[in-house]
Amino acid sequence: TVGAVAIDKYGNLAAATSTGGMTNKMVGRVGDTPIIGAGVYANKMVAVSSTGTGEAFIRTLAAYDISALMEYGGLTLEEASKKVVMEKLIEQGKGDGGVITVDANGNIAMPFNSEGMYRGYAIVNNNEENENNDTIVVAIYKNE
Amino acid sequence: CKYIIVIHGGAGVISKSNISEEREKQFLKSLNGILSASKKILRNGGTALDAVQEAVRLLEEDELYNAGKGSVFTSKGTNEMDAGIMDGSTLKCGAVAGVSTIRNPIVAARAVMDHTNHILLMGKGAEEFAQSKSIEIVEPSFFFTQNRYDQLLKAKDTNRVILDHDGEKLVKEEEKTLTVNISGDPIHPDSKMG
Repeated sequence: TVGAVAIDKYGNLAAATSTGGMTNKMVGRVGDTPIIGAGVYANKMVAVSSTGTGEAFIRTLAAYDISALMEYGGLTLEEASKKVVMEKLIEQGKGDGGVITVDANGNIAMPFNSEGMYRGYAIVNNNEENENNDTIVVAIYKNE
Repeated sequence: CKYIIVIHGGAGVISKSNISEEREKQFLKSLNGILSASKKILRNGGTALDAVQEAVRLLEEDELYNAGKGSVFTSKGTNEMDAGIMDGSTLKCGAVAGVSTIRNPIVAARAVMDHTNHILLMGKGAEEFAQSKSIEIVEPSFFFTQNRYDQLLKAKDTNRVILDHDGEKLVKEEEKTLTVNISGDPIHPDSKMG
């Protein structure tokens, strides 16, 4: 599964996710990727894209749950993302994986409960004309 | 005000012991390239929606990842792909599911969002809709990759359904169990020898 979330110069957020699913899945199986609120979600506060055991993300409505924890629970992006991925996804969803998230304030969180997740982010330095001053960070393993 | 794009290429049993140095470099180069290309959209005043669509389209084009070309196989050896996209400023969204002939499912998902009153189209209907919007259609064989097919065979051997990047570990485990014959040549454990 692959995905992206972004915030633009107008402060708008967006999320996208795409997948081939799981190896040896049943024909006709649909995972969380095209289910809005499970594998992909965005509103004016946060954007989320997921990867992992699709059924677990559907059971917990993981992507929307991050937004709800922020909106109704007052959690930060980091707190909400971690709670869903490191607690609810495992305990209630019985699955593993991770999410990438960005909020309206430009905070980023990329928690995952598996051994690794291919991931990265780019921050545009809008005060600089030279794009070489933009920040790009990529990582694969835990503790990176 | 910061313009930011974040991407992922999947999670799973991904550790240094399961990935060769060369493959690790391929992933890092790919992630860097896709971030670099998609951040240009934001830098040039493009929208977050356009940036995430382009980032995911590029990820679909790279067979390192389980989406578009490089997708994993179903139990019947076919590829069935899903994609979804959402605009946070309007709550508009679009998705496709179970498609096998749309080169870039994320482009079709965006078209569902932009050109229909619906959110999710599936299977043949999604493919016919994509064709009607001049979105590139390909033969199902376009999505075949040997690496993913090998992973299907291993998954079937063990009767498991596995996450995209867990398949690499499965194949790696198999390699570790290679034994050698009297001449020192490797013998695959699946080989039926006298």
